[in-house]
Amino acid sequence: RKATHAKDEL
Amino acid sequence: MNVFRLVGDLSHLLAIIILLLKIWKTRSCAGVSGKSQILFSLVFITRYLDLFTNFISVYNSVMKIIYLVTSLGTVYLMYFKFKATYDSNHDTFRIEFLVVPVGGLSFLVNHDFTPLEILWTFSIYLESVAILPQLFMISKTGEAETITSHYLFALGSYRALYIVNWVYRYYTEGFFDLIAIVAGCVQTILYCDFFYLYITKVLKGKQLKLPA
Repeated sequence: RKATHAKDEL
Repeated sequence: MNVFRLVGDLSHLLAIIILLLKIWKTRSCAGVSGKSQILFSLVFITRYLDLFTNFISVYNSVMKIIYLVTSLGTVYLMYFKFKATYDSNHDTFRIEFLVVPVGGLSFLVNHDFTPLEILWTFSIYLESVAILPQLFMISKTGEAETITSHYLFALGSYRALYIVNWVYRYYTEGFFDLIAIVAGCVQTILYCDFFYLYITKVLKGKQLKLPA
């Protein structure tokens, strides 16, 4: 699994 | 969006509102670290620059704006409106000892070497340690008002709930952001000692006083 970006979080 | 994330966000919002109301109702910011509040404002400013470039949802944008406005409002109340009540001689943590290393680290360890990305990373790292001036202030005075301890509990719970959210997202979506997760764990660990005192003292109706 590849790291994803938590930009949809606050 | 899952329930852990939502309750985490609401807990974060509750923390900010508790603090604002405490300052507003008592007309005093005694016992509150202005330095931590400045750091939190800096966290929101550097993280939410994407408010104009990256639309996620109405919920996301509205919450970002609320966090920004309320945290800047807290700083305004502390440093302008109720400045006379600000306990600056107990708020002596040197924030450059946090901002400088965190700034360096965000240049070294990030998802992408672009200005917005580095600022986002900076905000994630800075948030994880931004409470230290407040905890330092409590350790200096040896006590915290009950309302301040409720504030800290809500603020600490928020990142702890985010950790549960990340575990849930990992299993349901295969989602993980290592930078956010590691920083979020550090942030939560910093609250552990406080959580212990909160549960064993404040919830039993006593004031939060540190053992001498």
